[in-house]
Amino acid sequence: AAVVLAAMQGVDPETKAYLHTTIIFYHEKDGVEHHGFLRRSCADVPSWNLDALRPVVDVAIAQSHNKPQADRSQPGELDGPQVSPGELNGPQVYFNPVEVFPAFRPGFTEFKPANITPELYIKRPQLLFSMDPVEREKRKSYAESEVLLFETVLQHNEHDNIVKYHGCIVVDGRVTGLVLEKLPEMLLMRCLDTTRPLNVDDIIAQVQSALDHLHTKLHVRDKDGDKDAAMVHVPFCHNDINMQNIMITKNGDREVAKLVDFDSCVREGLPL
Amino acid sequence: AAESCLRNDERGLQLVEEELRKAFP
Repeated sequence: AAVVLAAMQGVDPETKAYLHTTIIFYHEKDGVEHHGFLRRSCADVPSWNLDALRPVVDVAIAQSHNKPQADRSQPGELDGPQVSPGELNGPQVYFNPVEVFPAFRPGFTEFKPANITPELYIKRPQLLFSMDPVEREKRKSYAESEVLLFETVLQHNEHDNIVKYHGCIVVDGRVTGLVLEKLPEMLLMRCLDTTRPLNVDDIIAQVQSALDHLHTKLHVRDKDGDKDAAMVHVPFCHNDINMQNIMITKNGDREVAKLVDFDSCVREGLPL
Repeated sequence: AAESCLRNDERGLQLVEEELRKAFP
């Protein structure tokens, strides 16, 4: 098993936007010590090369080895206590799918994984904090709310500035992923490249148009897929408009904004 | 509650616009 020596997160000094995480680890195999690092970064962030990272790794290793045994008390540190199941470097945890994934309901659109193309993206639930039963239940409810919204509302009320939904991935009667159009760039990351001008007025007008659509123009389908006569022009609120939930794609030379992430989207007046 | 729900979106868009104008003055 590997032991984490240090973990660092990089943020943009001006926008405070997340850029990358680096994890430096140690493991022993056949009596030989190995050190390594894992790095996760957002798109368009220049990668460090190994030479730049080496001094950081060396310092982390030296600090870890020089610590008195008594101070090595954090789970996952070199010679520290055993980590619990589900923790970083700990034993794997198996969840009951019923507690994690929403049920596939009759009338939902199943999308077969074999038909996935490079133009599509599968949104899957993040399970990182699902060890906590309260958090697990919350996340399942977000996933439930989002698939229901795509299936009964957004699929039948498409808009140029809202991500297109193609169906859901189903495993053993549970919805394990949503199939959406793949969108190349998050608005947050687009803003880091100021060398390319951005038509701010146009982007804001497009997001406003998507919001007007959500707020005033939607109808809801009933369980048979028919228009629900009582549910016409139902206002919905996105409730999580921010730089990370707007994606940017291109239509010719024009940059097009698309709203994503509808797991907080509810009918106007309903509690979040 | 309904009014504040719509205001949520308006406020969100307002903050996005501020960020964009900062990045692309």
